[in-house]
Amino acid sequence: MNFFRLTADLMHLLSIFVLLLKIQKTRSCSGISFKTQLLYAVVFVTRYLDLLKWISLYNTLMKIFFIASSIYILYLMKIKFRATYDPSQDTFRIEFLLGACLLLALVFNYTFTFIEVLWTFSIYLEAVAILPQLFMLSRTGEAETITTHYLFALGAYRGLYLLNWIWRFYTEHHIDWIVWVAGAIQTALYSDFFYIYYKKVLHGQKFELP
Amino acid sequence: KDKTKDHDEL
Repeated sequence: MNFFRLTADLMHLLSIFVLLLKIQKTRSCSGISFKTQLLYAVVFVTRYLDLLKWISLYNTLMKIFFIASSIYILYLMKIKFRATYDPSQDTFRIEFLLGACLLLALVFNYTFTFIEVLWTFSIYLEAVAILPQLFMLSRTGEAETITTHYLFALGAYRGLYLLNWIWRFYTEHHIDWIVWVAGAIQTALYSDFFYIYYKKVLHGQKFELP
Repeated sequence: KDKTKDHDEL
């Protein structure tokens, strides 16, 4: 564990709490892509099939939290606050993402086993899981400030993981190409968002696309 | 090194 990785994980936790706060406070999931949240649930379930493998208490508790919270968010969006979800805004085709990631995982993996291919699939899928949300944002052209805080925390978590990998490369000679490439793509997807967040939200303005 | 043994990141 190092500073960057711990901070990254905490930003990831924070992003989920901000999302839960947004839904509970406004009693609405408007502006949130159900498809992105569904993809995250798939990511956590397929990645943490090794839940029973002991790495550390931290590792196990975080895995349980990520699986449980992602499913709880699906429950909030699909059942509790269903009326506030507008599917006509959430039109990104996730079938292509799922198919492409599965295909890539079958071809580019470390070991061709069931658990390992699904782990790889989850890494690729996480890289693109934010696309339906960003697509929704670009369609509506604006977002509630708290929703942008959620996206910022999520993007910061990914950016900090890049720093963690650089750190681990120099201190432990840790190399993980699959995670690096997927992580770099994932972080790059946030660049436009970061720019507008910095220009508008941090200066007290509403998040609106130019 | 076998990468499959050290998926220690979340």
